Amino acid sequence: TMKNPPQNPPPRPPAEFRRKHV
Amino acid sequence: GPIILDTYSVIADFTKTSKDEIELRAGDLVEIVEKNSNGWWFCQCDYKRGWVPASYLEPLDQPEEAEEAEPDYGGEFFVTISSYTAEQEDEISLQSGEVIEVIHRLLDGWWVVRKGEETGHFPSMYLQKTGDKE
Repeated sequence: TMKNPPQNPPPRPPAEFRRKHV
Repeated sequence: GPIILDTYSVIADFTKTSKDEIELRAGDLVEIVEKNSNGWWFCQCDYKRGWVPASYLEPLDQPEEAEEAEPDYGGEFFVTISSYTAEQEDEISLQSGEVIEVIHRLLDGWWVVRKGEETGHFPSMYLQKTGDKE
């Protein structure tokens, strides 16, 4: 059975893959 | 017919931080069973099953995701259900119970939100729809 996802926020993308949105 | 799962490639090594997550190695191919909007996706690869961060995956084929290309500055209002302190310069710190506007929903679970003059990435799992349009 599929358990609930982790309760902590997932990690941000690695810096070199992070897109600029702000 | 058979269920065809979307295949993604892993862009960087990922070390799990809880028992329901699985380790990823850059270049691995994984099949995704469930995509949660909080950015944790349920994956099966070889004999392993568990949660992995969508932020470490990219589609193997053409991106088929329904991700908005541009921010929508007439966004929808949400209330924060947990506080979060920014760790990166493009993130925003908010207390629990603040009303903010979501201007860009990203599949990695870090949505771009606006509070007054300030914008930044915030964990979508700490947001709940307010119900009114304000």
